[in-house]
Amino acid sequence: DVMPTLDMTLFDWTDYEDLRLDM
Amino acid sequence: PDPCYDEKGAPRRCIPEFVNAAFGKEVHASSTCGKPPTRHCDASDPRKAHPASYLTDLNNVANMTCWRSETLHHSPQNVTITLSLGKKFEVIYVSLQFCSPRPESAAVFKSMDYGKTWVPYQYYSSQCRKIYGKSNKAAVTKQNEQEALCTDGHTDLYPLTGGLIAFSTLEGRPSGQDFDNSPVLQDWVTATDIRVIFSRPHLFRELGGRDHEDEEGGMSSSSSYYYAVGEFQVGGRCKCNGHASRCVKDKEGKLVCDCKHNTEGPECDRCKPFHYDRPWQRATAREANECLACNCNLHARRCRFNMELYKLSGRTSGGVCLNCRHNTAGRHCHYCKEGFYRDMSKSITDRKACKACDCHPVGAAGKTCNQTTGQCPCKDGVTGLTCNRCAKGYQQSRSPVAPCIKIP
Repeated sequence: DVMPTLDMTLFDWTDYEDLRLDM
Repeated sequence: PDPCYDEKGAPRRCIPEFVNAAFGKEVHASSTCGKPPTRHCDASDPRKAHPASYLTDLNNVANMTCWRSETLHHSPQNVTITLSLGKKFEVIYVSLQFCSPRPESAAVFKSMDYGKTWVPYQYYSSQCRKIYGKSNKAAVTKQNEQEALCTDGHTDLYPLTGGLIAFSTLEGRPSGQDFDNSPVLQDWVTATDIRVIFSRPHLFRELGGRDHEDEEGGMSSSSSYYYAVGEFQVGGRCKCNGHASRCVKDKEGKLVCDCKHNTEGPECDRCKPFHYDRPWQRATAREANECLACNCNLHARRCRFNMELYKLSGRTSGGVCLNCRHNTAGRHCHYCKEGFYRDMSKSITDRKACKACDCHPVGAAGKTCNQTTGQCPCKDGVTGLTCNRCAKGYQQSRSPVAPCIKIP
């Protein structure tokens, strides 16, 4: 079975704003 | 057919033809008659002029044109003639045919740096020791192959006209038989300029230098003298180190080798850009020693030579590519740079041979993938080439730090 790709909208970025800005 | 390549196109040694390198070249004489005019010499009258250009003009045996010095009086005075060849030549002989009696003492010099420095080539004197401090019986050995000798030959007063001074650069030099393998002799025959200094005439020795004034001078006078030369020849080849079959004039009118074998420079004395895979070498009868292009798999335009790598490779390849493009790296641009991996469906010479890793910003633990397989380093529970999916038994979480968690 092929798993779905990671859905970026499901992540909670509250504590990881820096990480998101790095992308 | 190009003499620098055989019938199959393989490079082979080639050399320009043997010529009189002096022909038509500029000569400077320290003394030339006719200024002011005398009875027999008038610089302003073509019929009575004896300019230095006559030394290297067309040699007509029936009507030899002669350069002539001023008439000199009193003590012996040096008269110098200097020939500029315009580039490096490999000189095999130097000869002078006189219209006056030959000098009693003369010296031939050469320059390899367009007249900045001079080294003696050959001395002529009936008194070698006294005039030049040289023995007339010295022999050349392998230890002193670049030494000028002194000979008492070619110095007789007779013939009074038409006498010759001739010097062969390789004669009697032990390595002359193995010229290809003798850098010392290759250097010895190399010259950009030839200078001859006439030091003493015969009159001074034979007649004791008695002073008899004579308006015109000439050899009838007991102590006045002049030097006159009809032909100044320098036999040799344009020096191209075995990488050109001819010399041509460049845009500025300078004589240069028409270089082949991926070489360049006035004497084909260096490798062309991007042909630095092995060190430059002179061509020999056995081996053309052509310059080889660096192997950069079409990803670089520049390279440099590294002697260490050349030796390590068994003296086969020392080129190091510079500024590999198309995301390649390595001395031959033969692998992919960090952050890229090799697409094995394409040739390494293909512009798209290296693909970006494209590691997932959340699923991957880094941005650098395996350069061969393209596999990114995945976080726990993440799978896929770019780490963009949760592995079997895992599901997506809400934490970007641990994007996949085990299903309870």
